[in-house]
Amino acid sequence: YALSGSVWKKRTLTWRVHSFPKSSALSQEMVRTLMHHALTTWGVESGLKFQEVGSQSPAEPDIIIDFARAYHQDSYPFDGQGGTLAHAFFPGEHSISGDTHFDDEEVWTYGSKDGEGTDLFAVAVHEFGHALGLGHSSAPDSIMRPFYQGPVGDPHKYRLSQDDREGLQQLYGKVPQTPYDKPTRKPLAPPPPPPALPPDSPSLPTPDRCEGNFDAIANIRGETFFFKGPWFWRVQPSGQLVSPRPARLHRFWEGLPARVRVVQAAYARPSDGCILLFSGPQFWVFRDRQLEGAPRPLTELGLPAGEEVDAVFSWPQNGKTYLIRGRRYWRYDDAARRPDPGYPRDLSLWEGAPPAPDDVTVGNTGDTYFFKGAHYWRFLKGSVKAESDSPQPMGHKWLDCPAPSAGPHAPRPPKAT
Amino acid sequence: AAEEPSAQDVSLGVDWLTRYGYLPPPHPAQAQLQSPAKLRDAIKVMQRFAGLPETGVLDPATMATMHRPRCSLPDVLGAAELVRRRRRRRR
Repeated sequence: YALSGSVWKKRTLTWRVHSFPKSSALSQEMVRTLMHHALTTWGVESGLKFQEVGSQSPAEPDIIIDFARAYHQDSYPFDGQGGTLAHAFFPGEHSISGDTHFDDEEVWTYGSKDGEGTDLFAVAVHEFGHALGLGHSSAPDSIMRPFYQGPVGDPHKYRLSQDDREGLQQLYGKVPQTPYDKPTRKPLAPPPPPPALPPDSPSLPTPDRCEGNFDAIANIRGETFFFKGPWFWRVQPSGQLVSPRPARLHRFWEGLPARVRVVQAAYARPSDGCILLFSGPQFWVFRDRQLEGAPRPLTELGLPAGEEVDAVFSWPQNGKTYLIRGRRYWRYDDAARRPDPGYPRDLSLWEGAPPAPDDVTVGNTGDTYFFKGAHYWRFLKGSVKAESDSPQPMGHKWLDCPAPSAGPHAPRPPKAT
Repeated sequence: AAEEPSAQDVSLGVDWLTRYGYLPPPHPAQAQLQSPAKLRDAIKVMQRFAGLPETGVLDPATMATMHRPRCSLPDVLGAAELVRRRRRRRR
């Protein structure tokens, strides 16, 4: 490995995607998710933390990510498709330090099977190595080799080579080894196997996921979590149900008090990747699977004292957090950390949305989904009008349930607004 | 003997090697010529980065590699501390 000679003094770096690829098949949500995973690849080996900040954030992020073409005001003009793919600037005090540029004329892909295009995750991991202070390496399995080596596989599973880890630890020291502060970066790791129940104890009855009526639904690092009572199911980005058997809520979310019997809403906060679980007039903040601090009152997010929520989601179009109760909703500015004035407003502004939804989440393609009962309403990316074919039965599409039999006994969707 | 690279290849090769830090940028006042040994060493280092046989000449495989997709940053940084891992030779 080679060290550039510069390194960040701080251990938490902020980042933002300032411009997106114009012609790529990758949604903005997917680009942001891939950048998050690429940064986290370095974080898990060094203890560095990366926080995505919105465009309203007063301070300029440490790492600004752009997709640009040809001459773009730095000394590394791009050369069209092929040739040079990207570059990044080493750490430092200069405003461009850490910034990372990708050639917008490349065909950026993710997980392409036929080797078509250029794998954005692989190139992003390489470039963020520079943004942290590494130069190019000649080690055969290093991600810092100067030439593009093709995709590196699933971002959830990818791990840096020894050469890259050694170079990184020269710069930032070894990652803390104690189990509690060893950061996880993969999708939240499965919980330890439950202790064998004493033979005479009745095994807890588990709910039927195909009935729907979930308490909360959230997209957490590309996986969709479906919460119901003291259980939850997980669906991977590929749409694969992790297990038909639900996982135990309190075993997985370490520190969630036993008195919390139902999670009424949940979402992953884009600014720092923390997961917020809502129950009653409070919410709990988790970093990965560990509880961070005491429960917070919903009044912090702008709701009146004693109010509860049916649904919470963050809308990538404006980085705002929407909190829904019945036919009303409030809006919270995550970046500015304050409620937006002029709320609550009527939910009918989301044309076609059902009142008091079980929860709302934004899928990996950037579309917004309202869930209620055994149905979902789909809003295309950026739209506040439900698709005309909404609602649709959710079990078959989301939870690997049998296709609904049409006919008089099919469950009728609840009335929408 | 490997065929001699064409003058154009040598010119393109030297430009590429200079761009990515293997050769010092040319200095018009000094007009220092690149000694053949320096050029050969530069080519060898580039071949190591590329995982090619370190022949020290601009053979076709080396020239082809110079057209492969890559990162824009130089491979050899002036002040870089190139860490060579000493391989303990087992007797």
